Amino acid sequence: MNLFRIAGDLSHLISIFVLLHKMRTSKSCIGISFKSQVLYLVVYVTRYLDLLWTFQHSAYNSLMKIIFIGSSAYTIYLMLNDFKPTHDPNIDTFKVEYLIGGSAILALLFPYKWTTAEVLWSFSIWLESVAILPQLFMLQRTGEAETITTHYIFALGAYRALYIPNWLYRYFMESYTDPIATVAGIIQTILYSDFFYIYYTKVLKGRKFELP
Amino acid sequence: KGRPETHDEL
Repeated sequence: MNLFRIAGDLSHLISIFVLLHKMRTSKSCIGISFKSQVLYLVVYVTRYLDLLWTFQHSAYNSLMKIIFIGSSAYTIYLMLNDFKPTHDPNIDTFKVEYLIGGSAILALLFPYKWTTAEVLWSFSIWLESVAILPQLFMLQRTGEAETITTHYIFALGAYRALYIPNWLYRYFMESYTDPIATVAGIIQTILYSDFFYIYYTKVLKGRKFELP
Repeated sequence: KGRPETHDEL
């Protein structure tokens, strides 16, 4: 465990709290892509299936996995029930079939092992790298977003971006490599880069998130 | 060491 990984995991936790806080205070899920949220739930469930047999290996990992699956399911529950009237499916129109299909193909072609658990793990890594696309697409369609929504997206993106120095550190210090996670993590960070740039130039300077 | 048997990251 190193500083980058801890910072990345904390960033992920923060993103969850920011999202739930946004929905509770504004009593709405305006600006949040339901499709991205569903993709994240699929990501966490397929990746953390190993809770069933590695639960005792690391209390930290197991606790985080439970938090990620639980909060993701809870977010979807809120979007389907309490805040359903504020969800507008007409602006959440990204075709997720391609993301799921592409991730499934990559997972089947290059898993570390051809076992169900490893293929699902690999699938979840690829799917996570693109799961934000419906959300970014929605931002692009609306052209602006509430500041708190952009904080959420930033924290979620920072999580995988911070894993990149973590993988570099582990490569040099522990000779540890995880090529699937590293390549997918870099793709994920690239997808966020435009958003990071606008977030940095606008939101951090106290202005509203608005696309140029 | 390379990759461990179980994934130790999140």
